[in-house]
Amino acid sequence: GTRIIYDRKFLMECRNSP
Amino acid sequence: HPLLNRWALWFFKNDRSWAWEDNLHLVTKSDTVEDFWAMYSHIQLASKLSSSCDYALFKDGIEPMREDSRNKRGGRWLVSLAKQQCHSELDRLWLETLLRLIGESFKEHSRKVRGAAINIRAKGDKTAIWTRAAENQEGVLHTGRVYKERLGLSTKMVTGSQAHADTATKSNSLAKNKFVM
Repeated sequence: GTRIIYDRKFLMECRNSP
Repeated sequence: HPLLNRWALWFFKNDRSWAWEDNLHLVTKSDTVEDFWAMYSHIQLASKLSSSCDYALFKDGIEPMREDSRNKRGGRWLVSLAKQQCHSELDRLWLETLLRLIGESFKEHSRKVRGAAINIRAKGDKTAIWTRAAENQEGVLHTGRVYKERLGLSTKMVTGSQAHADTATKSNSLAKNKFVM
């Protein structure tokens, strides 16, 4: 299947988005 | 944003009047980045937990215990934290560990990672990444290297990998490290 890899920066941005 | 795996958060609180397994509770499961943050913002920080509590984040379907058949041949990379390390450092390390798991940062070795746990103990807190096979040198070393690097651990800090089969028969502190980094 497709690999879904998220880096730290992206994950932290998701935390801060409304 | 879907995660590659669904992850289950477990909470353990030691109560000697109950059997070990009865003190282990499944909190919730996350399979999107948004679910993960909702979960994280609703639970206590690790530094706020009382002594002898644990958190564990494991792939769905695998219990955070050596006895799970999928962990029998496995092992863990253990990071022992000095008591003088401040609470914010503990919380930072645990969050970084969680982000590496859900983000699948171990690349081709991510499949070999089972989960991670943090143990709050009076003697000193510990975090560990659990791997599928304790004997697979290349996989274990790669996971350990990435773990240490990504967590920003000092190169002087020693981390060790132990086989669950060894920690089951000895107290954790006496279990022999198969690999050291």
